[in-house]
Amino acid sequence: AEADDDKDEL
Amino acid sequence: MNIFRLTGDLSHLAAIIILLLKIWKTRSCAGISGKSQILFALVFTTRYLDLLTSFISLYNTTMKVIYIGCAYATVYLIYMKFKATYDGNHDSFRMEFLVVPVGGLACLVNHDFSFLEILWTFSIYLESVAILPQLFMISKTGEAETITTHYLFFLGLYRALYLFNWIWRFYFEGFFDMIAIVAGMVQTILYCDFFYLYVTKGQGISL
Repeated sequence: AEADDDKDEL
Repeated sequence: MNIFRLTGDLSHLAAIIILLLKIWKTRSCAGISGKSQILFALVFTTRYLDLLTSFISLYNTTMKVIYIGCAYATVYLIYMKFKATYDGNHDSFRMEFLVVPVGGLACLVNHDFSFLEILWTFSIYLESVAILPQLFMISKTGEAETITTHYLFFLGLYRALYLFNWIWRFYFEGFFDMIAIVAGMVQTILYCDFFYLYVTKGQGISL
């Protein structure tokens, strides 16, 4: 993930 | 969301609930590493700080809150409520041997040198090794109760399913996150020896 991506995974 | 991700999350949830219920029902945390549970609480705390900054989905928020809540509840049961049953003498793995190198690595290898991103990276790295105090404790006492092995099975299965999730996401979404993938592989590999014992013995493990 890029830093500005929302982190959807747990 | 795909089937591997969903079953991975549910497997993770099952592991956490199994452990919490085991301690609650037996009124005992014998054989459980409090240090691993402290590390998991630290993992969730540092990873889910984005609860405060961004909303992704109801599912995402709900699961994060449940994971964090259960992690702290477990630590509370071990170190406060059922402290008398905690087997501290056998839980002798030094947490700083994991936290310090993992913290250093998170500062060196990350996607972005920002506060939240480094904490997220720290949590990914730390999660991959957080079970070591528990595995160390089992190797020291030479045994694990059946229910404890179920806990470990679901906890290990969760990250293995996430590996399939990442393969899926790479093929169908072109998405990959090298930090999560490598740490996930390390995490899954740590469970392989345990998986073997779990499948071949099926019951409580005695080495």
